[in-house]
Amino acid sequence: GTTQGRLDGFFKVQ
Amino acid sequence: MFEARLLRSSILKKVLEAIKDLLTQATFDCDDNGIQLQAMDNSHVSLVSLTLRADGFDKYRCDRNISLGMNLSSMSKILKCAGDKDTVTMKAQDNADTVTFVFESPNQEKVSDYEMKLMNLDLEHLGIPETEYSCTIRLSSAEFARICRDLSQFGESIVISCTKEGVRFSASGDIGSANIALAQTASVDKEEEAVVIEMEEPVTLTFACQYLNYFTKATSLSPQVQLSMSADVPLVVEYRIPDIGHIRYYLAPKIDD
Repeated sequence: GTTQGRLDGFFKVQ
Repeated sequence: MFEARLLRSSILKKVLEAIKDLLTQATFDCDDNGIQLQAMDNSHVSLVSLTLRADGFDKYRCDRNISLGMNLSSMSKILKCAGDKDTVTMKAQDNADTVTFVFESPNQEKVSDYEMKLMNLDLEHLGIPETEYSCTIRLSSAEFARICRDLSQFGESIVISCTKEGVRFSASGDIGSANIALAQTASVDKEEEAVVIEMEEPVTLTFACQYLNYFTKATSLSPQVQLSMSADVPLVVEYRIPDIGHIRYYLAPKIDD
């Protein structure tokens, strides 16, 4: 099966 | 004072249609260069990044940088009141707590204005790193919308696999499985119907159908769409809006358990 990934971690809060 | 005028309200209406399934509220950041919107959906699976350049507007004035926090369902209700051929002007005073939309019919015989309350939204600006993608695929936006719609019947996920031979979209589920393979086009009559693939390394990633279908709400903004993929990083789905800017969607891939 697969789990939906999240964007947190890819983009840094500025 | 902020004032931005578009000869055709249809662009703004289409932009709203393209973001309102993903976002309930968003901040329109306005400065000399134009309008920017960047926001993640509530579940932090996708991100919308919209740019409308100042030079794409018929009139654009922004004396001081201003952030307009808008409830998108309210904004959508207001834009539905504009005729497609109406001119639309967005206006706000510095430090205002409202924004005004003015719609003018082509013959100027009907002028409507709608004032909307602004929201105080927490500003969380995200830095999107410059990424070299292993694969970029350019294809007709209508074709991409059709592929997402057709494959959604088979399962919750679409696997996108890009090799030098072409790009394959696959889905499987209870009723069976489906595969759509597109080869790079050798020659086409219409440039927007071409399939163009640039590949450094083959990539296979899995994405949620639901989000891809939300992104395809932008189809009417552009005849073409560009998909950019690298292993283990978000997919970028970009629609270039002729003469004014672009809307980019970022989508986190599904991860194998």
